[in-house]
Amino acid sequence: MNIFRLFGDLSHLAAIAILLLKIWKTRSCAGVSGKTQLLFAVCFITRYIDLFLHFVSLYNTEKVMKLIYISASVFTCYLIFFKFKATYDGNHDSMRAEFLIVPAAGLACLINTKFDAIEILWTFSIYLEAVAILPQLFLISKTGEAETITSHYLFAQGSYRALYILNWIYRYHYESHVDTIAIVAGVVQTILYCDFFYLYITKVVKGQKIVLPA
Amino acid sequence: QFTIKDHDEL
Repeated sequence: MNIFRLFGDLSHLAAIAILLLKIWKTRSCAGVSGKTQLLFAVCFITRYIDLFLHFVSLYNTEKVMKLIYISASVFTCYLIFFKFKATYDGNHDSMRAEFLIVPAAGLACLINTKFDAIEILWTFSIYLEAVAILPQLFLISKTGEAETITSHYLFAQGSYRALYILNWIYRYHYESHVDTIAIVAGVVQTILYCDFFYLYITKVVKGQKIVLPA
Repeated sequence: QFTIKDHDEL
């Protein structure tokens, strides 16, 4: 474990907590893409499938983190699609998720480290996570604005994988550890946030709201 | 020689 990965995971936890708090406190999921949250839940379940297969006692923080990620993302989907369904902005959350899931699944079958079920699921989860934020970014571009709390969520969510890139550089240099699939997908994922990061740094940090050119 | 261990990251 290195500092980049630690802060990456903390940033990821923060993102999940910020979103949950936003929905719970405002009792509304306006401006939140339910599809992105569904895709994240699928990512966690397919990536941590080992938790369900050979359940080992919660002997280390990694197992606990995996369970937190899965339960928090499923609970977030429950809040969006059931509890606060009336506030779900279905009209603007209109990116076709199939256009993300099918290519990720196809690519996972073509480019992977070994062709077995668990590895394919892990690879699918990595590819899907890289593009899972697109419905959320699409929704913001459709509505033309993002609530400040939602931009904090996006900043934490985008920073998590950006910090993981620093972690991979660190591990390449000190542990000669390279996981090419995760690195390539992580770079793509972080690039998708670039224009948002620019808006966040120039706008939100100055206390302004993010308003996209409609 | 680069090692690809089992995916040991979240």
